[in-house]
Amino acid sequence: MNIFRFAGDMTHLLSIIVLLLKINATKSCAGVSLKTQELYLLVFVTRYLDLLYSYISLYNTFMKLFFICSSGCVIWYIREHKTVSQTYDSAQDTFRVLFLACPCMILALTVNHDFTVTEVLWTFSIYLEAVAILPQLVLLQRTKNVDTLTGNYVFLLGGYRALYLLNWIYRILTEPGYRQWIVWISGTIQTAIYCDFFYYYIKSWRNNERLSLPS
Amino acid sequence: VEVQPPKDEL
Repeated sequence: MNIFRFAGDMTHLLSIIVLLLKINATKSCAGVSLKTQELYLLVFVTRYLDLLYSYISLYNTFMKLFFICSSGCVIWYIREHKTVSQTYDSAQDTFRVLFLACPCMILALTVNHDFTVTEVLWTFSIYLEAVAILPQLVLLQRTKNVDTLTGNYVFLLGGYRALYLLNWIYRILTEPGYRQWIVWISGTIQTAIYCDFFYYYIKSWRNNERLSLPS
Repeated sequence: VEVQPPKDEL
């Protein structure tokens, strides 16, 4: 494992910790998209089915379990927690997730390495992760003054993807025969989706202003 | 036969 991959994973981990701390400390999930969190849970569960039949390393196993449990925990807070659930604004979080999930499933059934249940579900999770942030970005755009921690959460998530791009470049240069086109193309699209957000995040940070995305 | 890349990333 190279430094970019490790830094990417740690950034991903940190983004979730920031989100959980924000929700727990402020007892509010204002500006957090439940739809995106549910899509991530679906992504993690369909991708990490291999927990049941393949072992890579203790590190991988721990991270997989952490991602599944933490997104489940965020969803529990938003849906079930007595005070946090009252701060969830479902009227703003209206993205139609089936418009994301269905095309991803059709694509996964069409473009995959192997037509088996686990391989199609794994491919589906790769495609779905690329677009799962969209409900969150739309919600941020509708929120006039974005909460600093929510902004940081999305920034860290985008940073994790950018670091994965560097990880792939490093692996291409150092590992003969290494290639994974489905992952590369999806990951590049996923990172590109954050470009607009990065621009406004860095602009607001430099000007010392609250983040607000133009609609 | 196409070799499948190992799923060693997260």
